[in-house]
Amino acid sequence: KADSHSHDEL
Amino acid sequence: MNVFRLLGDMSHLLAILILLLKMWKTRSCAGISGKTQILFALVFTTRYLDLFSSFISIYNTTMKLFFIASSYFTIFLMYSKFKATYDSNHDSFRMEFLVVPVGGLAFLVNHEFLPLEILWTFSIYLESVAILPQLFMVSKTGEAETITSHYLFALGSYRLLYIFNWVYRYYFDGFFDLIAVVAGCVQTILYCDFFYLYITKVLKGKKLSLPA
Repeated sequence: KADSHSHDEL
Repeated sequence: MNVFRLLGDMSHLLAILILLLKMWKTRSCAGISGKTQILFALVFTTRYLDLFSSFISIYNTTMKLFFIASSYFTIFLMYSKFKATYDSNHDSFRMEFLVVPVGGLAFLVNHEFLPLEILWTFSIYLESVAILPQLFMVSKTGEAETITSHYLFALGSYRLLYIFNWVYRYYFDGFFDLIAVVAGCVQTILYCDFFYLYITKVLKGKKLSLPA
């Protein structure tokens, strides 16, 4: 679940 | 990182550079909404607090630092260095009409009820509407300098390219962030009218002006 909204975008 | 994401980021970077170049070369910030620029600074500040908590890549960190620094530099140029050229009479959109509802929504609809996560959500929602004071200003004056319309086009393209990036990531990486996608779509939709004017006027060599 954490991976689904990891904030790797700018 | 896929090609749409990279092109989107480059488009965002280009937009900021166009804006800075316009102000620096003409020594003027006429036609630019200071409200939108303040909102962008707030967006970057609240979103990139994760600079202190997580490291993703050199690229990611560099871009974040540049976006934060350039947004504050823009505000400095508008409200200090080139203050005399700032068209505050036409920049009358009320920021609290955006910040307050968006803040409330970030508390109610988020991935996790944690301070950093709520701030991230706030920044995503705020970014989607932060351009409104600028678009309001263009519609109020009925025109925009060509360089300003290039800036807006690059800024709108960035979000459109991010939508392609999300479609790609959904199919190839199994990644899907509902909050980012919905807000990103809203943000892109706000540019549609402008895109139409840009393609039908500015690309044909005319100045962007609205029908009276």
